[in-house]
Amino acid sequence: TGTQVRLDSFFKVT
Amino acid sequence: NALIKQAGLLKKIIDAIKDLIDEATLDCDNDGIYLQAMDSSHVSLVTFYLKKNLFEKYSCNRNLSLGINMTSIAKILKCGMSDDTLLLETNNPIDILSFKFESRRGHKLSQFQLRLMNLEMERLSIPDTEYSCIIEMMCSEFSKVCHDLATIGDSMTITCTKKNVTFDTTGDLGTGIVSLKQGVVGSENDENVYAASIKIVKPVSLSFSLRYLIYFTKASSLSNKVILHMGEEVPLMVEYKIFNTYEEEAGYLRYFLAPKVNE
Repeated sequence: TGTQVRLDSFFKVT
Repeated sequence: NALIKQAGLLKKIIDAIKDLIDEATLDCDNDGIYLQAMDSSHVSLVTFYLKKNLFEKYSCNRNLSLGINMTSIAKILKCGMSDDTLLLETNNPIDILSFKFESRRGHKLSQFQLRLMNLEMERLSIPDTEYSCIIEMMCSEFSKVCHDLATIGDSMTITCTKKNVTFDTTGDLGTGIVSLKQGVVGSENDENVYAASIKIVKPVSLSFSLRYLIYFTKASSLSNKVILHMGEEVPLMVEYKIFNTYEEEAGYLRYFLAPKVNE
């Protein structure tokens, strides 16, 4: 149930 | 060069992350050892920090990045006994990590060497977040809630208010809901037992994959308590504090999990 969001959209690559 | 009094502690830490990530770098400096890695589907991130005071002796005179295969390090740690002392050392050039186990009575010494890897890891910056709700509860309770609800559904909604925190799921067979009240519920061996300790700025309700939450509960042996940090539109942070043999706080293991959303 629900769509899994990816973590990349919250944390930026340094 | 790091000497840990109980090899079993490092084994517990690695066992708590090895099914989630394949490879990672151990970043060592004079203050301690840091690891950060995302799972292959980029849904969760694990970080740990082992502070200098976790070790009986610790020295690191220049910054090092040690590329580790998690399955391999877990195999080596399995060769030691949990109450062995463990000395970790790198050589120069840095291509191996050596593990020297010594039994508590000193009658058995064993040494293993782990070949290090050249890893080009992406480093993510984790922003400092003001979480809306911080929930502290017993690890065993959190683990039971996740395992129980996973028998019913595949995701769990965590709803936190001032008075309680509820965990609920829906599946083909029906629904399940567990609610823990805020506050101390009693005393056990002179230690307060919380249903849940809730610090709240604003109520939050978010859904997460139970498969990942169950991975995280493998860290339950590190600490009595788990701390859930929740905020609107930010990943959940599940934190287990790490203590040294003198019961001083000596680091943490943190998991971050992106939420599930309804279209």
